Amino acid sequence: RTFPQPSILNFNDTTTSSVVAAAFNSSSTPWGNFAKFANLEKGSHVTGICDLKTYLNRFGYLPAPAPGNFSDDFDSDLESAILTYQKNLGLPPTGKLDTETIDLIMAPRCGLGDSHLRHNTTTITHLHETRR
Amino acid sequence: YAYFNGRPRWTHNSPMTLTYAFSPDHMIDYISPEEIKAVFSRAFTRWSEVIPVNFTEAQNYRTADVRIGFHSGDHGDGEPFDGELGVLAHAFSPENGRLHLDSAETWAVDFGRERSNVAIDLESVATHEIGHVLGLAHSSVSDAIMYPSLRPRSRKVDLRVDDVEGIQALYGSNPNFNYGSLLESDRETSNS
Repeated sequence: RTFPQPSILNFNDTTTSSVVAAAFNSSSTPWGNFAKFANLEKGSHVTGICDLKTYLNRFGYLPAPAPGNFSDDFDSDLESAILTYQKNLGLPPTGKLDTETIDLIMAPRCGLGDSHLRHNTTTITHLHETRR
Repeated sequence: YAYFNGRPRWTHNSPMTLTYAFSPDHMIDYISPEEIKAVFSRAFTRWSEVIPVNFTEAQNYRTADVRIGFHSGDHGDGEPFDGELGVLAHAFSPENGRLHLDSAETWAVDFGRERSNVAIDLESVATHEIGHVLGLAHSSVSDAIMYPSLRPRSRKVDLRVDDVEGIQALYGSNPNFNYGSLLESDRETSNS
């Protein structure tokens, strides 16, 4: 296994965004090429954005396409999915693929989906209120 | 915090003791078994400190409640891993007990020793996945252990108020648990 030259990275800093960016900008990682979608918004048509839709489908934010595959259109469904993603994970809810959102999407994560966050919002609120 | 649908939890008799074991066939060889066991022991302890559940390592992998292994690609559970970065690990809700880590990651127990810029802290991921094994789903609180993302070369192993409240609502509180052990800043955030 090979990695980028260590001399360009600060290995002692565990949170430096440059380290994160250097790691994620590699197209060899599963979501590394999502960086090119930064700052896109509804109405865009970009080759490969269907992969981002597949990501959002996998983690519970976008229903499966029926029939066929996802399109490369930044449509209303994608905007809605991004908005839910942002709300669920504590990002500013813009519905756009701003830098902060793309950065989090590209970050490594647990394989379990997040759909329960959306579905159980009322329950979560109730439990917190009860305990207080 | 959030739960899986149906709010499943382990239902062993009280006081509850769950056994865990490591796969004899699916491990990594660049971190010693002793170090991996120490990492998981600490991760299990963090959860057992807040709920009345004990964890004991068992030798028999097949019969253990929690079964831990490092797997790659399609490993037969319908949730194939995707190589370096991307998905790091997954675990199943109670009372399934499977906890799988992607063997393609560069796992680290000491960032001073593992210099890769894509190194992933094993203890952070282990603590998160044990939360799933116990019944917690993902949290929206970015500081919580149960938040779904973890950056390379970052470490997050301490339970936060969100994690503690979630797991204690499922299992009750460990009688020896002391809220003072949580980070002061975390308690202030929660209170506000």
